[in-house]
Amino acid sequence: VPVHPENDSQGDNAKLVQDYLNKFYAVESDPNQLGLKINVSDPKKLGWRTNAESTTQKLQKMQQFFGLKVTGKPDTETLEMMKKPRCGVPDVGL
Amino acid sequence: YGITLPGWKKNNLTYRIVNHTPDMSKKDVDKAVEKAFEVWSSVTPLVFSRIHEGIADIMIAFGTKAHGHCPRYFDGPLGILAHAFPPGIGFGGDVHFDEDENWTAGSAGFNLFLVAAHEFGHALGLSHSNDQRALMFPNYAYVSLSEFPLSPDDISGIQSIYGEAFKSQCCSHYCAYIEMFVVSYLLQNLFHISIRHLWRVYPDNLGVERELISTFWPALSPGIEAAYENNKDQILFFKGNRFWAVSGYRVLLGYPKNINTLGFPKGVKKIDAAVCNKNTGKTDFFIGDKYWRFDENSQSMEKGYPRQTVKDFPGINQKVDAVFQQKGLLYFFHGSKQWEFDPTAKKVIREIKSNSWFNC
Repeated sequence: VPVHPENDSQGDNAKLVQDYLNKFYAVESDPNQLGLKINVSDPKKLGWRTNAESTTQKLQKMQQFFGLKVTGKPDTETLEMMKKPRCGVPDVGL
Repeated sequence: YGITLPGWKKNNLTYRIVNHTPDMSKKDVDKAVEKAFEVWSSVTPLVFSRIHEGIADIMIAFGTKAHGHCPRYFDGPLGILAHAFPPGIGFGGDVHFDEDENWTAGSAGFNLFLVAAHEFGHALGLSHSNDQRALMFPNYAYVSLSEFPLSPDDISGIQSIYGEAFKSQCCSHYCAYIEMFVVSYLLQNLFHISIRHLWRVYPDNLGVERELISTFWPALSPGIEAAYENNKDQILFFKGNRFWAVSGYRVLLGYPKNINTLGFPKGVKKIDAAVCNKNTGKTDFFIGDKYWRFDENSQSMEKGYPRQTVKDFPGINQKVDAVFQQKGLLYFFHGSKQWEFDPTAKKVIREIKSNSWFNC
């Protein structure tokens, strides 16, 4: 089946955006807790703060942080910023 | 800036380099790490000591992808370069560098000193800043290593956690970074200007103030190469074949202009240094091993120039990086040296280090 490059790159971009927002715009739990073995049967017990913010809200937060136009959409400028080499520490509260 | 409180509850912190990257010599890695800690110790009361065994407050390691028990993973070349954890026990304060990157001591690849200084900011309790000029901005940006890497935003952030450096350290952290790009006596104060910063030196050891040039004059482009104050209390800044005239904080209309409007021939592409003799109203422009004299009153270049600098200023036989006049004496800068020159006796009085104005 011919792969449509534009679909392919759209898929790549969607993955890039999701990965970026999960890494840097999802609230991170205390790293010292993460090192322990945690029972995954009941997420509630995990004590994780599930991050209910939608992708659009996180994207708007990222655009605001970097002084980009806050559109909530992965426009070219936003994608360019996401591809720049950077620090792995989240941009929102640890 | 952003902070992750409460920060460390002590000022004496230990660090340990657990392993080294094969990209650089061990000596270069050690030096980059030491210099990166100096950046923070120079503006706070913090003191960093290296240990070679056991558990340090700040454990520094290179790893790839999933590394040790670290809950965060690296992603191969580019993307994430490094990460660090805020002060605390266990992972707290630890700093990890992605070994899949190309670490260097220069501008190629990723400069280890700059990335380490950023990550140590996290290890001390800073989070990311959205000020694009701040070291704590998330994205990597190479800046000249002759520049002190902290912006006012970074300094405010770290001092909000640990307070200021002790007075005795007043200007020492600038010493390693003073590159004479421009020095000038402006607005009754001595100013040193480097690529992006302005250093105002107050008399009688009252200290040094450092600001971004863009704070005073946003319209000026970074990388000023020469500056002087004329006899009309205007300041002229030079970069390449253009110059700006400012009065106070205002850039005068119609600038920048081309330097050949001052009378320089087309072949002159830039000015190395300039100084105006307020008594005679003449400005000397130094270019390479020659100088030109400009009459501020008639606004024209004097006849018979350029002349060999060393002929009229015996002993000044190097390219002039910067020059200024104070109390009738001239101070010529080249690299890490300066020469105090008596224009009346036409001789060099003494040679001193160029950062002597910062109590270094």
